[in-house]
Amino acid sequence: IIKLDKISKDYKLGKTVVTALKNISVTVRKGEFLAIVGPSGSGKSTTLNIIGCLEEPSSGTVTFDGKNLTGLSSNELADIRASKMGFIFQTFNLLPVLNIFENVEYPLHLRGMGKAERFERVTKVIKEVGLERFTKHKPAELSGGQRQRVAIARALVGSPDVILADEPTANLDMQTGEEILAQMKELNKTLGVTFIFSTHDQSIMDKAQRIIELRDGELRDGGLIK
Amino acid sequence: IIKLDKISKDYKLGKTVVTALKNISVTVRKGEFLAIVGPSGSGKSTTLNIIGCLEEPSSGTVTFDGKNLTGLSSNELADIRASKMGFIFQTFNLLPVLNIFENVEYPLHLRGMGKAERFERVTKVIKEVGLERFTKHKPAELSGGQRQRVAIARALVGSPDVILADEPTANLDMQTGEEILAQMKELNKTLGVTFIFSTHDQSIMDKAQRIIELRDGELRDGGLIK
Ligand SMILES: Nc1ncnc2c1ncn2[C@@H]1O[C@H](COP(=O)(O)OP(=O)(O)OP(=O)(O)O)[C@@H](O)[C@H]1O
Ligand SMILES: Nc1ncnc2c1ncn2[C@@H]1O[C@H](COP(=O)(O)OP(=O)(O)OP(=O)(O)O)[C@@H](O)[C@H]1O
Ligand SMILES: [Mg+2]
Ligand SMILES: [Mg+2]
Repeated sequence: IIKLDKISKDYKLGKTVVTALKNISVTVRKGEFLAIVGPSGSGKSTTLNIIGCLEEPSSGTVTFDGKNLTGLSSNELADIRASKMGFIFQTFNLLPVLNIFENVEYPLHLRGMGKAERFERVTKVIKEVGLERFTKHKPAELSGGQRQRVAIARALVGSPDVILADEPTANLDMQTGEEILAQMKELNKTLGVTFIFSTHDQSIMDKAQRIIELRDGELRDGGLIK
Repeated sequence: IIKLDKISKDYKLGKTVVTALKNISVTVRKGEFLAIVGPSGSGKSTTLNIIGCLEEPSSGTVTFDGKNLTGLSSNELADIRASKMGFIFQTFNLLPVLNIFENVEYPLHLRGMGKAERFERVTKVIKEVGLERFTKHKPAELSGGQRQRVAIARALVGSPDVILADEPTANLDMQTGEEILAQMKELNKTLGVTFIFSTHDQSIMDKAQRIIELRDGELRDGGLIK
């Protein structure tokens, strides 16, 4: 369970201040399949980054599993992220010098998982996103949607409790996107994995149990409940 | 008018060869509003890159305005691109050290256009994509969809004859995407600008006069005519 309480986020740009989020309060329950929607620039990625401890709010509190994250060191935050969360970035953030097997394996390496178990998990998730023929390719040797699927595989491989997915189907054709969403829905149903999407994909909105709407950094009508 | 005649494209990956395109032949007429569709990895971006002279085919001929492009020097190809084409990349390819005004202005600079005319054109197109409040931001200080719109603005600013758009709405919400597509349709109708899209967006397919379908690097049924 994740709680954002009166979160605001400002960016300084030279002498001006850009307000990305104004007074956002959201409670995410365990096992939710939640979609954050809104126009381009409305603050969806910023909200996801704050939930995922990748950015600190300018004011307000973030609570994760009852623990107040404000004022934790960046090492403590990194530990929580590594053990509890999987993040699919809007710009993928793959490591260009590693091939896709190594990219997907990376979070397991960081956790100190043994070689045999890493191999088994990575092979399985790469197959699930349809990239088994491409394990030796580096990110630059892949299509846009293939890179997106590597980012998805990397977020899923460690079986985290919470997956934060920023526009995970943006570069995928409808069929590939549907197959991957079905797998995510399945993980949510059978293992209770919490999914928080930032998206403009109607297909994800249709599958979500709850939709939260942002506009100009603010929640519209406290969000809509489906 | 652009003609691809029996185009194949292979990539070497260590000892293996990856075939991205097999024997593609396409004729694009002046003023067309054409969509290339197909699953992730089917060869859409590769086709667009070859049409836009950004990649050379492994075999086959590319003709542009009656001129055979095979064997032209990379300088001659760059000239054709700079004077005739606007390209919207799937990964945007913005210059990180320039702000968005400077990013959009860049192709006009390369052409030697005067300062006053550059300012007028850049201001106009930045307003058209809804980013007038963000001119001083650098790409890293923008949302994903805002970066995509900078890439779109940059392709449009020089009023080219042909625009190659690789998934131009992938990171945009429906409304923003529709507004931009309406402007592209307008340019096509009033100025006869040729648009070639690589896309999986149904909304672009609905607006296209003709749809070409790729699957595993090959044309399906010689493409479908709407
Ligand atoms: N440099 C490269 N080396 C090896 N293979 C490559 C390289 N670049 C692309 N490919 C392969 O060529 C195929 C076609 O790639 P392309 O980018 O054209 O696909 P696409 O249809 O645009 O896909 P998407 O919808 O995912 O963007 C893919 O299978 C990809 O892995
Ligand atoms: N480093 C930064 N400096 C200044 N402004 C920023 C910075 N990062 C983001 N912004 C601004 O904050 C606002 C919210 O950005 P955010 O990335 O959360 O939007 P979004 O809803 O994810 O948009 P999209 O759908 O286009 O991805 C945008 O207007 C953006 O320009
Ligand atoms: Mg975003
Ligand atoms: Mg592509």
